[in-house]
Amino acid sequence: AAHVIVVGNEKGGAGKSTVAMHLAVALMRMGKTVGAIDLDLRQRTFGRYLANRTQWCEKRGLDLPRPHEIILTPSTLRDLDLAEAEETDRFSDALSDLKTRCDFILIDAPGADTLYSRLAHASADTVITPVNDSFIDFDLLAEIDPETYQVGKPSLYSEMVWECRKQKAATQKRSIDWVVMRNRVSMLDARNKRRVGEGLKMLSQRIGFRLAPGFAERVIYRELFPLGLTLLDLTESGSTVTFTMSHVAARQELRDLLIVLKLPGLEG
Amino acid sequence: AAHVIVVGNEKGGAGKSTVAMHLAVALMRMGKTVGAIDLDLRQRTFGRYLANRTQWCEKRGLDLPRPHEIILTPSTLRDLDLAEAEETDRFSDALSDLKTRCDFILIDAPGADTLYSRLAHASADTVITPVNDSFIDFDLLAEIDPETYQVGKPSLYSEMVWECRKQKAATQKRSIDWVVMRNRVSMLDARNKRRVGEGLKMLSQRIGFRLAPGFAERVIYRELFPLGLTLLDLTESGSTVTFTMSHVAARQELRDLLIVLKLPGLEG
Ligand SMILES: Nc1ncnc2c1ncn2[C@@H]1O[C@H](COP(=O)(O)OP(=O)(O)OP(=O)(O)O)[C@@H](O)[C@H]1O
Ligand SMILES: Nc1ncnc2c1ncn2[C@@H]1O[C@H](COP(=O)(O)OP(=O)(O)OP(=O)(O)O)[C@@H](O)[C@H]1O
Ligand SMILES: [Mg+2]
Ligand SMILES: [Mg+2]
Repeated sequence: AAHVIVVGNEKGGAGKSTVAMHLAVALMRMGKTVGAIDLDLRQRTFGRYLANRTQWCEKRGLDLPRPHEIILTPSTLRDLDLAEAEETDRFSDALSDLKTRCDFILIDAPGADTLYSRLAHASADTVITPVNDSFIDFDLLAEIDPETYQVGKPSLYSEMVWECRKQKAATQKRSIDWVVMRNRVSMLDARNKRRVGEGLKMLSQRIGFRLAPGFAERVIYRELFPLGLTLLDLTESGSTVTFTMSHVAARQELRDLLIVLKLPGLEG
Repeated sequence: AAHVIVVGNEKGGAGKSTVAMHLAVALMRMGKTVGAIDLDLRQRTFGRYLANRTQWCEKRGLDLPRPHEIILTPSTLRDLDLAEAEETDRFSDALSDLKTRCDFILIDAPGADTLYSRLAHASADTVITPVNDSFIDFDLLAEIDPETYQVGKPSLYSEMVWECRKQKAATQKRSIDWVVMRNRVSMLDARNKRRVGEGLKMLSQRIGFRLAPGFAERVIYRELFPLGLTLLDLTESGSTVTFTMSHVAARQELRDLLIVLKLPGLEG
Protein backbone atom coordinates (compact mmCIF):
# COMPACT_ATOMS: atom_id res chain seq x y z
CA ALA A 1 0.00 0.00 0.00
CA ALA A 2 1.23 3.48 -0.75
CA HIS A 3 3.01 5.26 2.08
CA VAL A 4 1.78 8.82 2.61
CA ILE A 5 4.35 11.40 3.73
CA VAL A 6 3.02 14.81 4.73
CA VAL A 7 5.60 17.57 5.08
CA GLY A 8 3.90 19.83 7.57
CA ASN A 9 4.47 22.86 9.76
CA GLU A 10 2.03 25.68 10.18
CA LYS A 11 4.98 28.03 10.60
CA GLY A 12 5.90 29.76 7.39
CA GLY A 13 9.29 29.22 5.80
CA ALA A 14 10.32 26.24 7.90
CA GLY A 15 11.39 24.44 4.72
CA LYS A 16 8.38 22.23 3.93
CA SER A 17 8.51 22.66 0.15
CA THR A 18 12.28 22.29 0.11
CA VAL A 19 12.13 19.04 2.10
CA ALA A 20 9.18 17.74 0.05
CA MET A 21 11.08 18.24 -3.22
CA HIS A 22 14.31 16.71 -1.98
CA LEU A 23 12.52 13.65 -0.54
CA ALA A 24 10.55 13.19 -3.76
CA VAL A 25 13.70 13.18 -5.90
CA ALA A 26 15.60 10.96 -3.43
CA LEU A 27 12.80 8.36 -3.42
CA MET A 28 12.47 8.37 -7.20
CA ARG A 29 16.23 7.89 -7.52
CA MET A 30 15.90 4.86 -5.24
CA GLY A 31 13.58 3.39 -7.85
CA LYS A 32 10.26 4.24 -6.21
CA THR A 33 7.12 5.64 -7.89
CA VAL A 34 6.22 8.90 -6.22
CA GLY A 35 2.98 10.89 -6.15
CA ALA A 36 2.87 14.59 -5.33
CA ILE A 37 0.17 16.91 -4.00
CA ASP A 38 0.89 20.57 -3.28
CA LEU A 39 -1.59 21.86 -0.72
CA ASP A 40 -0.23 25.40 -0.75
CA LEU A 41 -2.91 26.22 -3.26
CA ARG A 42 -1.95 29.77 -4.00
CA GLN A 43 1.85 29.89 -3.94
CA ARG A 44 2.32 26.27 -5.00
CA THR A 45 6.09 26.29 -4.35
CA PHE A 46 6.32 22.48 -4.67
CA GLY A 47 4.12 22.49 -7.80
CA ARG A 48 6.19 25.33 -9.29
CA TYR A 49 9.40 23.43 -8.49
CA LEU A 50 7.99 20.42 -10.38
CA ALA A 51 6.82 22.60 -13.29
CA ASN A 52 10.31 24.13 -13.54
CA ARG A 53 11.71 20.59 -13.64
CA THR A 54 9.40 19.61 -16.51
CA GLN A 55 10.30 22.78 -18.41
CA TRP A 56 14.03 22.18 -17.91
CA CYS A 57 13.66 18.62 -19.18
CA GLU A 58 11.87 19.83 -22.30
CA LYS A 59 14.41 22.58 -22.89
CA ARG A 60 17.40 20.27 -22.57
CA GLY A 61 15.87 17.04 -23.86
CA LEU A 62 16.41 15.36 -20.49
CA ASP A 63 14.43 12.53 -18.93
CA LEU A 64 14.73 13.26 -15.22
CA PRO A 65 12.52 11.28 -12.86
CA ARG A 66 9.30 13.14 -12.10
CA PRO A 67 6.47 12.37 -9.69
CA HIS A 68 2.80 11.96 -10.61
CA GLU A 69 1.28 15.24 -9.51
CA ILE A 70 -2.40 15.84 -8.84
CA ILE A 71 -3.39 19.49 -8.66
CA LEU A 72 -6.15 20.38 -6.17
CA THR A 73 -8.17 23.56 -6.39
CA PRO A 74 -9.94 25.32 -3.56
CA SER A 75 -13.71 25.32 -3.46
CA THR A 76 -15.25 28.60 -4.58
CA LEU A 77 -18.52 28.11 -2.72
CA ARG A 78 -19.37 30.99 -0.37
CA ASP A 79 -21.02 28.72 2.21
CA LEU A 80 -18.18 27.26 4.28
CA ASP A 81 -19.93 24.01 5.13
CA LEU A 82 -20.61 23.23 1.47
CA ALA A 83 -17.08 24.34 0.51
CA GLU A 84 -15.56 21.99 3.07
CA ALA A 85 -17.65 19.07 1.87
CA GLU A 86 -16.46 19.72 -1.68
CA GLU A 87 -12.80 19.90 -0.63
CA THR A 88 -13.09 16.73 1.44
CA ASP A 89 -14.27 14.83 -1.64
CA ARG A 90 -11.60 16.31 -3.89
CA PHE A 91 -8.86 15.37 -1.45
CA SER A 92 -9.96 11.78 -0.96
CA ASP A 93 -10.37 11.30 -4.73
CA ALA A 94 -6.86 12.60 -5.39
CA LEU A 95 -5.36 10.43 -2.67
CA SER A 96 -7.15 7.24 -3.79
CA ASP A 97 -6.03 7.91 -7.35
CA LEU A 98 -2.36 8.25 -6.37
CA LYS A 99 -2.55 5.27 -4.02
CA THR A 100 -3.34 2.98 -6.95
CA ARG A 101 -0.13 3.85 -8.76
CA CYS A 102 2.53 5.10 -6.34
CA ASP A 103 4.82 3.62 -3.70
CA PHE A 104 5.09 6.96 -1.89
CA ILE A 105 2.92 10.05 -1.90
CA LEU A 106 4.52 13.33 -0.89
CA ILE A 107 2.10 15.99 0.28
CA ASP A 108 3.46 19.52 0.82
CA ALA A 109 1.28 21.24 3.41
CA PRO A 110 0.79 25.02 3.52
CA GLY A 111 2.11 27.34 6.22
CA ALA A 112 -1.44 27.82 7.48
CA ASP A 113 -4.24 25.85 9.12
CA THR A 114 -6.48 24.84 6.22
CA LEU A 115 -8.97 22.03 5.76
CA TYR A 116 -6.81 20.40 3.08
CA SER A 117 -3.87 20.49 5.48
CA ARG A 118 -5.86 18.76 8.22
CA LEU A 119 -7.23 16.16 5.79
CA ALA A 120 -3.65 15.44 4.72
CA HIS A 121 -2.29 15.16 8.27
CA ALA A 122 -5.14 12.81 9.18
CA SER A 123 -4.23 10.54 6.23
CA ALA A 124 -0.48 10.56 6.83
CA ASP A 125 1.65 7.52 7.60
CA THR A 126 4.60 9.83 8.22
CA VAL A 127 4.42 13.52 9.10
CA ILE A 128 7.75 15.23 8.72
CA THR A 129 8.07 18.66 10.30
CA PRO A 130 11.07 20.82 9.43
CA VAL A 131 11.67 23.64 11.90
CA ASN A 132 14.06 26.59 11.89
CA ASP A 133 16.64 26.66 14.69
CA SER A 134 14.65 29.40 16.38
CA PHE A 135 12.26 29.93 19.29
CA ILE A 136 10.00 31.84 16.92
CA ASP A 137 9.43 28.56 15.09
CA PHE A 138 9.47 26.55 18.33
CA ASP A 139 6.61 28.71 19.61
CA LEU A 140 4.19 26.85 17.31
CA LEU A 141 5.20 23.54 18.88
CA ALA A 142 5.24 24.53 22.56
CA GLU A 143 5.77 27.35 25.01
CA ILE A 144 9.14 27.81 26.62
CA ASP A 145 10.16 29.41 29.93
CA PRO A 146 12.33 32.42 29.08
CA GLU A 147 14.55 31.93 32.10
CA THR A 148 14.99 28.19 32.41
CA TYR A 149 14.18 27.26 28.79
CA GLN A 150 12.03 24.48 30.20
CA VAL A 151 9.35 23.34 27.78
CA GLY A 152 5.80 24.38 28.69
CA LYS A 153 2.44 23.45 27.27
CA PRO A 154 2.07 22.31 23.65
CA SER A 155 0.98 24.95 21.21
CA LEU A 156 -1.04 25.28 18.00
CA TYR A 157 0.70 23.00 15.54
CA SER A 158 1.34 20.23 18.09
CA GLU A 159 -2.34 20.32 18.99
CA MET A 160 -3.30 20.14 15.34
CA VAL A 161 -1.08 17.10 14.74
CA TRP A 162 -2.52 15.43 17.84
CA GLU A 163 -6.09 16.00 16.70
CA CYS A 164 -5.24 14.51 13.30
CA ARG A 165 -3.50 11.58 15.01
CA LYS A 166 -6.62 10.81 17.02
CA GLN A 167 -8.74 11.13 13.91
CA LYS A 168 -6.54 8.70 12.01
CA ALA A 169 -6.46 6.22 14.88
CA ALA A 170 -10.25 6.37 15.08
CA THR A 171 -10.97 6.03 11.35
CA GLN A 172 -8.05 3.94 10.09
CA LYS A 173 -6.90 2.17 13.24
CA ARG A 174 -3.32 3.17 12.38
CA SER A 175 -0.77 5.51 13.86
CA ILE A 176 1.21 8.43 12.45
CA ASP A 177 4.99 8.47 12.67
CA TRP A 178 5.75 12.11 13.46
CA VAL A 179 9.32 13.12 12.77
CA VAL A 180 10.75 16.58 13.48
CA MET A 181 13.98 17.86 11.91
CA ARG A 182 15.81 21.15 12.13
CA ASN A 183 16.38 23.04 8.91
CA ARG A 184 18.55 26.00 7.83
CA VAL A 185 20.83 25.28 10.79
CA SER A 186 23.55 27.89 11.06
CA MET A 187 27.20 26.98 11.52
CA LEU A 188 27.69 30.07 13.68
CA ASP A 189 25.26 29.54 16.50
CA ALA A 190 26.15 27.83 19.75
CA ARG A 191 24.02 28.87 22.70
CA ASN A 192 20.72 29.33 20.86
CA LYS A 193 21.28 26.10 18.89
CA ARG A 194 21.89 24.18 22.10
CA ARG A 195 18.76 25.61 23.74
CA VAL A 196 16.51 24.87 20.78
CA GLY A 197 18.02 21.39 20.54
CA GLU A 198 17.36 20.66 24.20
CA GLY A 199 13.82 22.04 23.91
CA LEU A 200 13.11 19.75 20.96
CA LYS A 201 14.55 16.74 22.79
CA MET A 202 12.39 17.44 25.85
CA LEU A 203 9.31 18.02 23.72
CA SER A 204 9.83 14.90 21.60
CA GLN A 205 9.39 12.68 24.62
CA ARG A 206 6.47 14.66 25.94
CA ILE A 207 4.31 14.86 22.84
CA GLY A 208 5.54 11.88 20.89
CA PHE A 209 7.63 12.74 17.89
CA ARG A 210 11.01 11.38 16.82
CA LEU A 211 13.93 13.66 16.10
CA ALA A 212 15.74 13.31 12.79
CA PRO A 213 19.07 14.79 11.71
CA GLY A 214 18.39 18.09 9.96
CA PHE A 215 19.73 20.19 7.14
CA ALA A 216 22.20 23.02 7.49
CA GLU A 217 21.67 26.32 5.73
CA ARG A 218 23.19 25.57 2.31
CA VAL A 219 22.82 27.51 -0.92
CA ILE A 220 22.58 24.22 -2.82
CA TYR A 221 19.19 23.52 -1.20
CA ARG A 222 17.68 26.58 -2.86
CA GLU A 223 19.87 27.58 -5.76
CA LEU A 224 18.48 25.06 -8.25
CA PHE A 225 14.76 25.93 -7.88
CA PRO A 226 14.53 27.81 -11.22
CA LEU A 227 15.80 24.70 -13.02
CA GLY A 228 13.58 22.37 -11.01
CA LEU A 229 16.67 20.44 -9.98
CA THR A 230 18.08 19.22 -6.69
CA LEU A 231 21.67 18.35 -5.82
CA LEU A 232 20.78 14.70 -6.52
CA ASP A 233 20.19 15.56 -10.19
CA LEU A 234 23.46 17.36 -10.76
CA THR A 235 25.42 14.67 -12.57
CA GLU A 236 22.99 14.46 -15.46
CA SER A 237 21.15 17.75 -15.62
CA GLY A 238 23.50 19.71 -17.77
CA SER A 239 23.74 22.47 -15.20
CA THR A 240 27.05 24.21 -14.73
CA VAL A 241 27.02 23.99 -10.94
CA THR A 242 30.21 22.29 -9.74
CA PHE A 243 30.41 19.96 -6.76
CA THR A 244 31.64 21.40 -3.52
CA MET A 245 32.14 20.21 0.04
CA SER A 246 28.70 21.61 0.76
CA HIS A 247 27.13 19.39 -1.92
CA VAL A 248 28.80 16.32 -0.46
CA ALA A 249 27.60 17.31 3.01
CA ALA A 250 24.07 17.98 1.73
CA ARG A 251 23.96 14.58 0.07
CA GLN A 252 24.92 13.04 3.41
CA GLU A 253 22.27 15.05 5.25
CA LEU A 254 19.58 13.78 2.88
CA ARG A 255 20.80 10.19 3.30
CA ASP A 256 20.92 10.46 7.08
CA LEU A 257 17.38 11.82 7.10
CA LEU A 258 16.13 8.90 4.98
CA ILE A 259 17.82 6.40 7.27
CA VAL A 260 16.07 7.83 10.31
CA LEU A 261 12.70 8.04 8.54
CA LYS A 262 12.75 4.23 8.27
CA LEU A 263 10.36 4.28 5.32
CA PRO A 264 8.99 0.89 4.27
CA GLY A 265 10.65 -0.91 1.37
CA LEU A 266 13.92 1.00 1.49
CA GLU A 267 17.27 -0.55 2.33
CA GLY A 268 18.97 2.03 4.60
CA ALA B 1 -1.26 61.98 10.86
CA ALA B 2 -0.15 58.52 11.80
CA HIS B 3 2.10 56.78 9.29
CA VAL B 4 1.02 53.21 8.60
CA ILE B 5 3.77 50.65 7.92
CA VAL B 6 2.68 47.22 6.71
CA VAL B 7 5.30 44.48 6.81
CA GLY B 8 4.07 42.21 4.07
CA ASN B 9 5.03 39.19 2.02
CA GLU B 10 2.73 36.34 1.20
CA LYS B 11 5.76 34.03 1.28
CA GLY B 12 6.13 32.30 4.60
CA GLY B 13 9.17 32.88 6.74
CA ALA B 14 10.53 35.86 4.85
CA GLY B 15 11.03 37.68 8.16
CA LYS B 16 7.90 39.85 8.44
CA SER B 17 7.38 39.44 12.17
CA THR B 18 11.09 39.84 12.86
CA VAL B 19 11.25 43.08 10.86
CA ALA B 20 7.98 44.36 12.38
CA MET B 21 9.29 43.87 15.93
CA HIS B 22 12.67 45.43 15.25
CA LEU B 23 11.13 48.47 13.52
CA ALA B 24 8.63 48.91 16.36
CA VAL B 25 11.36 48.96 18.99
CA ALA B 26 13.63 51.19 16.90
CA LEU B 27 10.84 53.77 16.41
CA MET B 28 9.89 53.75 20.08
CA ARG B 29 13.53 54.25 21.02
CA MET B 30 13.55 57.28 18.72
CA GLY B 31 10.80 58.72 20.90
CA LYS B 32 7.82 57.85 18.70
CA THR B 33 4.46 56.43 19.84
CA VAL B 34 3.91 53.16 18.06
CA GLY B 35 0.75 51.14 17.44
CA ALA B 36 0.81 47.43 16.60
CA ILE B 37 -1.60 45.09 14.84
CA ASP B 38 -0.73 41.43 14.25
CA LEU B 39 -2.73 40.11 11.31
CA ASP B 40 -1.35 36.59 11.57
CA LEU B 41 -4.39 35.73 13.60
CA ARG B 42 -3.54 32.19 14.48
CA GLN B 43 0.23 32.10 15.06
CA ARG B 44 0.46 35.75 16.19
CA THR B 45 4.28 35.76 16.20
CA PHE B 46 4.41 39.57 16.56
CA GLY B 47 1.71 39.53 19.26
CA ARG B 48 3.53 36.72 21.08
CA TYR B 49 6.81 38.65 20.84
CA LEU B 50 5.07 41.64 22.46
CA ALA B 51 3.44 39.45 25.13
CA ASN B 52 6.86 37.97 25.96
CA ARG B 53 8.19 41.52 26.31
CA THR B 54 5.41 42.46 28.74
CA GLN B 55 6.01 39.29 30.77
CA TRP B 56 9.75 39.93 30.90
CA CYS B 57 9.15 43.48 32.09
CA GLU B 58 6.86 42.26 34.86
CA LYS B 59 9.30 39.53 35.88
CA ARG B 60 12.28 41.89 36.06
CA GLY B 61 10.52 45.10 37.06
CA LEU B 62 11.60 46.79 33.83
CA ASP B 63 9.88 49.58 31.96
CA LEU B 64 10.81 48.86 28.35
CA PRO B 65 9.00 50.83 25.66
CA ARG B 66 5.98 48.93 24.37
CA PRO B 67 3.60 49.68 21.51
CA HIS B 68 -0.18 50.05 21.79
CA GLU B 69 -1.46 46.76 20.45
CA ILE B 70 -4.96 46.12 19.16
CA ILE B 71 -5.86 42.46 18.81
CA LEU B 72 -8.14 41.56 15.91
CA THR B 73 -10.14 38.36 15.79
CA PRO B 74 -11.39 36.57 12.70
CA SER B 75 -15.09 36.55 11.99
CA THR B 76 -16.76 33.25 12.82
CA LEU B 77 -19.68 33.72 10.43
CA ARG B 78 -20.10 30.84 8.00
CA ASP B 79 -21.30 33.10 5.18
CA LEU B 80 -18.16 34.56 3.61
CA ASP B 81 -19.78 37.81 2.48
CA LEU B 82 -21.08 38.57 5.96
CA ALA B 83 -17.75 37.51 7.51
CA GLU B 84 -15.84 39.86 5.22
CA ALA B 85 -18.13 42.77 6.05
CA GLU B 86 -17.55 42.13 9.74
CA GLU B 87 -13.76 41.98 9.34
CA THR B 88 -13.72 45.14 7.24
CA ASP B 89 -15.43 47.03 10.07
CA ARG B 90 -13.16 45.55 12.74
CA PHE B 91 -10.06 46.53 10.80
CA SER B 92 -11.09 50.10 10.12
CA ASP B 93 -12.16 50.59 13.76
CA ALA B 94 -8.80 49.33 15.02
CA LEU B 95 -6.88 51.52 12.57
CA SER B 96 -8.86 54.69 13.38
CA ASP B 97 -8.37 54.02 17.07
CA LEU B 98 -4.58 53.73 16.74
CA LYS B 99 -4.39 56.70 14.39
CA THR B 100 -5.69 58.98 17.13
CA ARG B 101 -2.83 58.15 19.47
CA CYS B 102 0.22 56.92 17.53
CA ASP B 103 2.92 58.42 15.32
CA PHE B 104 3.51 55.09 13.58
CA ILE B 105 1.39 51.97 13.23
CA LEU B 106 3.18 48.70 12.51
CA ILE B 107 1.03 46.01 10.93
CA ASP B 108 2.49 42.51 10.66
CA ALA B 109 0.81 40.76 7.72
CA PRO B 110 0.38 36.97 7.54
CA GLY B 111 2.17 34.67 5.10
CA ALA B 112 -1.11 34.16 3.26
CA ASP B 113 -3.62 36.09 1.17
CA THR B 114 -6.33 37.09 3.64
CA LEU B 115 -8.90 39.88 3.68
CA TYR B 116 -7.24 41.52 6.68
CA SER B 117 -3.93 41.46 4.82
CA ARG B 118 -5.46 43.19 1.78
CA LEU B 119 -7.23 45.76 3.94
CA ALA B 120 -3.89 46.52 5.60
CA HIS B 121 -1.96 46.81 2.34
CA ALA B 122 -4.63 49.14 0.96
CA SER B 123 -4.28 51.42 4.02
CA ALA B 124 -0.47 51.44 4.06
CA ASP B 125 1.73 54.50 3.66
CA THR B 126 4.77 52.21 3.55
CA VAL B 127 4.78 48.53 2.65
CA ILE B 128 8.01 46.85 3.59
CA THR B 129 8.64 43.43 2.09
CA PRO B 130 11.46 41.30 3.46
CA VAL B 131 12.51 38.49 1.14
CA ASN B 132 14.90 35.55 1.55
CA ASP B 133 17.91 35.51 -0.78
CA SER B 134 16.26 32.77 -2.78
CA PHE B 135 14.40 32.21 -6.04
CA ILE B 136 11.80 30.27 -4.10
CA ASP B 137 10.89 33.54 -2.39
CA PHE B 138 11.47 35.56 -5.58
CA ASP B 139 8.88 33.38 -7.32
CA LEU B 140 6.09 35.19 -5.47
CA LEU B 141 7.31 38.52 -6.85
CA ALA B 142 7.99 37.54 -10.47
CA GLU B 143 8.96 34.72 -12.79
CA ILE B 144 12.57 34.29 -13.79
CA ASP B 145 14.15 32.71 -16.87
CA PRO B 146 16.17 29.71 -15.69
CA GLU B 147 18.87 30.24 -18.28
CA THR B 148 19.31 33.99 -18.51
CA TYR B 149 17.88 34.89 -15.09
CA GLN B 150 15.98 37.66 -16.85
CA VAL B 151 12.91 38.77 -14.93
CA GLY B 152 9.58 37.69 -16.41
CA LYS B 153 6.01 38.58 -15.58
CA PRO B 154 5.02 39.71 -12.08
CA SER B 155 3.56 37.07 -9.86
CA LEU B 156 1.02 36.71 -7.03
CA TYR B 157 2.31 39.00 -4.31
CA SER B 158 3.33 41.78 -6.72
CA GLU B 159 -0.13 41.66 -8.23
CA MET B 160 -1.71 41.81 -4.79
CA VAL B 161 0.35 44.89 -3.83
CA TRP B 162 -0.55 46.53 -7.13
CA GLU B 163 -4.27 45.94 -6.62
CA CYS B 164 -4.02 47.44 -3.13
CA ARG B 165 -2.05 50.39 -4.50
CA LYS B 166 -4.78 51.12 -7.02
CA GLN B 167 -7.40 50.78 -4.33
CA LYS B 168 -5.57 53.24 -2.08
CA ALA B 169 -5.05 55.72 -4.89
CA ALA B 170 -8.76 55.55 -5.73
CA THR B 171 -10.09 55.86 -2.18
CA GLN B 172 -7.45 57.97 -0.42
CA LYS B 173 -5.81 59.76 -3.35
CA ARG B 174 -2.40 58.81 -1.90
CA SER B 175 0.38 56.49 -2.92
CA ILE B 176 2.12 53.59 -1.20
CA ASP B 177 5.88 53.60 -0.78
CA TRP B 178 6.80 49.96 -1.43
CA VAL B 179 10.23 48.98 -0.13
CA VAL B 180 11.79 45.54 -0.59
CA MET B 181 14.71 44.28 1.51
CA ARG B 182 16.60 41.03 1.60
CA ASN B 183 16.63 39.14 4.88
CA ARG B 184 18.62 36.20 6.30
CA VAL B 185 21.36 36.94 3.77
CA SER B 186 24.13 34.36 3.98
CA MET B 187 27.78 35.33 4.14
CA LEU B 188 28.68 32.25 2.09
CA ASP B 189 26.74 32.73 -1.10
CA ALA B 190 28.16 34.47 -4.15
CA ARG B 191 26.54 33.41 -7.42
CA ASN B 192 23.00 32.90 -6.16
CA LYS B 193 23.18 36.14 -4.12
CA ARG B 194 24.30 38.07 -7.19
CA ARG B 195 21.52 36.60 -9.33
CA VAL B 196 18.79 37.31 -6.80
CA GLY B 197 20.19 40.81 -6.31
CA GLU B 198 20.17 41.52 -10.03
CA GLY B 199 16.66 40.13 -10.34
CA LEU B 200 15.42 42.39 -7.55
CA LYS B 201 17.12 45.42 -9.11
CA MET B 202 15.51 44.70 -12.50
CA LEU B 203 12.13 44.09 -10.92
CA SER B 204 12.24 47.20 -8.75
CA GLN B 205 12.31 49.42 -11.82
CA ARG B 206 9.67 47.41 -13.61
CA ILE B 207 7.03 47.21 -10.90
CA GLY B 208 7.87 50.20 -8.78
CA PHE B 209 9.43 49.34 -5.47
CA ARG B 210 12.56 50.73 -3.85
CA LEU B 211 15.35 48.49 -2.63
CA ALA B 212 16.56 48.86 0.93
CA PRO B 213 19.66 47.40 2.57
CA GLY B 214 18.74 44.12 4.18
CA PHE B 215 19.59 42.01 7.19
CA ALA B 216 22.13 39.22 7.26
CA GLU B 217 21.35 35.91 8.89
CA ARG B 218 22.27 36.68 12.53
CA VAL B 219 21.36 34.72 15.64
CA ILE B 220 20.77 38.01 17.48
CA TYR B 221 17.69 38.67 15.30
CA ARG B 222 15.97 35.60 16.68
CA GLU B 223 17.64 34.61 19.92
CA LEU B 224 15.82 37.12 22.14
CA PHE B 225 12.23 36.21 21.15
CA PRO B 226 11.45 34.33 24.40
CA LEU B 227 12.36 37.45 26.39
CA GLY B 228 10.48 39.77 24.04
CA LEU B 229 13.69 41.73 23.53
CA THR B 230 15.64 42.96 20.53
CA LEU B 231 19.30 43.88 20.27
CA LEU B 232 18.26 47.51 20.81
CA ASP B 233 17.08 46.64 24.34
CA LEU B 234 20.22 44.88 25.43
CA THR B 235 21.83 47.57 27.55
CA GLU B 236 18.95 47.75 30.01
CA SER B 237 17.14 44.48 29.88
CA GLY B 238 19.09 42.50 32.38
CA SER B 239 19.80 39.76 29.90
CA THR B 240 23.16 38.06 29.98
CA VAL B 241 23.77 38.30 26.25
CA THR B 242 27.10 40.01 25.59
CA PHE B 243 27.76 42.36 22.71
CA THR B 244 29.55 40.93 19.72
CA MET B 245 30.63 42.13 16.28
CA SER B 246 27.37 40.70 15.01
CA HIS B 247 25.35 42.90 17.38
CA VAL B 248 27.21 45.98 16.22
CA ALA B 249 26.62 44.98 12.59
CA ALA B 250 22.94 44.28 13.25
CA ARG B 251 22.50 47.67 14.86
CA GLN B 252 24.00 49.23 11.74
CA GLU B 253 21.73 47.19 9.47
CA LEU B 254 18.67 48.43 11.34
CA ARG B 255 19.89 52.01 11.15
CA ASP B 256 20.66 51.75 7.43
CA LEU B 257 17.18 50.37 6.82
CA LEU B 258 15.56 53.26 8.70
CA ILE B 259 17.58 55.78 6.71
CA VAL B 260 16.39 54.34 3.41
CA LEU B 261 12.76 54.09 4.60
CA LYS B 262 12.72 57.90 4.87
CA LEU B 263 9.89 57.83 7.36
CA PRO B 264 8.31 61.19 8.17
CA GLY B 265 9.44 63.00 11.30
CA LEU B 266 12.70 61.12 11.74
CA GLU B 267 16.13 62.70 11.52
CA GLY B 268 18.26 60.18 9.53
N1 LIG C 1 18.40 23.95 4.17
C1 LIG C 1 18.24 25.10 3.50
N2 LIG C 1 19.33 25.79 3.11
C2 LIG C 1 19.17 26.96 2.44
N3 LIG C 1 18.00 27.54 2.14
C3 LIG C 1 16.89 26.89 2.50
C4 LIG C 1 16.94 25.63 3.18
N4 LIG C 1 15.66 25.22 3.41
C5 LIG C 1 14.86 26.17 2.92
N5 LIG C 1 15.60 27.17 2.35
C6 LIG C 1 15.06 28.42 1.81
O1 LIG C 1 14.25 28.97 2.85
C7 LIG C 1 13.05 29.53 2.32
C8 LIG C 1 11.85 28.80 2.91
O2 LIG C 1 11.84 27.47 2.47
P1 LIG C 1 10.50 26.79 1.93
O3 LIG C 1 9.80 27.66 0.97
O4 LIG C 1 10.85 25.41 1.48
O5 LIG C 1 9.67 26.73 3.28
P2 LIG C 1 8.13 26.40 3.46
O6 LIG C 1 7.98 25.85 4.84
O7 LIG C 1 7.65 25.53 2.33
O8 LIG C 1 7.45 27.84 3.37
P3 LIG C 1 5.87 28.18 3.24
O9 LIG C 1 5.36 28.21 4.63
O10 LIG C 1 5.84 29.50 2.55
O11 LIG C 1 5.26 27.06 2.42
C9 LIG C 1 13.15 29.42 0.82
O12 LIG C 1 13.70 30.61 0.31
C10 LIG C 1 14.12 28.26 0.62
O13 LIG C 1 14.83 28.35 -0.60
N1 LIG D 1 17.83 38.23 9.88
C1 LIG D 1 17.57 37.08 10.51
N2 LIG D 1 18.58 36.38 11.08
C2 LIG D 1 18.34 35.20 11.71
N3 LIG D 1 17.14 34.62 11.81
C3 LIG D 1 16.09 35.28 11.27
C4 LIG D 1 16.24 36.53 10.61
N4 LIG D 1 15.02 36.92 10.17
C5 LIG D 1 14.15 35.97 10.53
N5 LIG D 1 14.78 34.97 11.20
C6 LIG D 1 14.18 33.71 11.66
O1 LIG D 1 13.58 33.16 10.49
C7 LIG D 1 12.31 32.59 10.81
C8 LIG D 1 11.22 33.30 10.01
O2 LIG D 1 11.11 34.64 10.46
P1 LIG D 1 9.69 35.31 10.75
O3 LIG D 1 8.84 34.42 11.59
O4 LIG D 1 9.94 36.69 11.26
O5 LIG D 1 9.10 35.36 9.28
P2 LIG D 1 7.62 35.67 8.85
O6 LIG D 1 7.70 36.22 7.47
O7 LIG D 1 6.93 36.53 9.86
O8 LIG D 1 6.95 34.23 8.83
P3 LIG D 1 5.38 33.87 8.70
O9 LIG D 1 5.12 33.83 7.22
O10 LIG D 1 5.26 32.53 9.36
O11 LIG D 1 4.61 34.97 9.38
C9 LIG D 1 12.15 32.70 12.30
O12 LIG D 1 12.61 31.50 12.90
C10 LIG D 1 13.06 33.87 12.66
O13 LIG D 1 13.54 33.78 13.98
MG1 LIG E 1 6.03 25.82 1.03
MG1 LIG F 1 5.13 36.22 10.88
